[in-house]
Amino acid sequence: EQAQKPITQFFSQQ
Amino acid sequence: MFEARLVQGNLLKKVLESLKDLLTEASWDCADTGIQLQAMDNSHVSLVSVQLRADGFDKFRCDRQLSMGMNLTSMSKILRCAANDDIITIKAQDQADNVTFVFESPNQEKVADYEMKLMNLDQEHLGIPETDYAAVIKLPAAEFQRIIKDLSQFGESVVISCTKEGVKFSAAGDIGVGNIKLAQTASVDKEEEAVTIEMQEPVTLTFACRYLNMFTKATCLAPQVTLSMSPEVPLVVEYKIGDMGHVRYYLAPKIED
Repeated sequence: EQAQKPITQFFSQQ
Repeated sequence: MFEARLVQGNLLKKVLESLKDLLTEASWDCADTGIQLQAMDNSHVSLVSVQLRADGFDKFRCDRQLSMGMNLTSMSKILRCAANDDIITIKAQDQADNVTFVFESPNQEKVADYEMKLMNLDQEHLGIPETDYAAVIKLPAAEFQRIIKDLSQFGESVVISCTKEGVKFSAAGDIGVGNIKLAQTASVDKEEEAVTIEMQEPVTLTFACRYLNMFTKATCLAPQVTLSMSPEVPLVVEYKIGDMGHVRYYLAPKIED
């Protein structure tokens, strides 16, 4: 099963 | 004082059309270089980034940086009051709590102004790293919209698979399976009808149709769309805004848990 990851897991907070 | 005048006001109308389904509120960050917006959808799955360069406006003045938090549903309602050939001016005083939109008809015989309250939004800003993508696909925006719409009937996800030969979009679900293959165009009369692929390595990624469909609301902005993909990083879907900027959507891929 594939899961949707949040975009925040890929880009760091500034 | 902030003032930005755009003779081609319909570009701004189209930008709002391309945002309003994904975002309910966002901040427009204004500086002397132009206007930028970065916001995530409510579920934090996708990110939208808009850039409107100052030199793309017919008049642009921004004395000090300001962040204008807006309800985009309200902004969209106001911009729908502008005719397609209206000249649009956005104005705000420094530290103001409202913004004014002025719509002038091309012959200057009708002038309308609408004032809207600004909001204090505490928004997260994400750093988007410069990335060399494994595959960059350019295709007609209307073709991409059609493909996503057609495949959304089959399942919740679309698999985008890019090789040197071309790009394949696939979806599977209860009613069956759909595959659409686009080959790189050998020669075209019009550049905007071309499908071009720049590829370092083959990539296959899975994305939620729901978001891709919302991104295609920007089809009205540009004849071509650019898809940039690398393994296990967010897809970038980019539409140019005339020659003054872009709308970029970032969508996290679906990954095996």
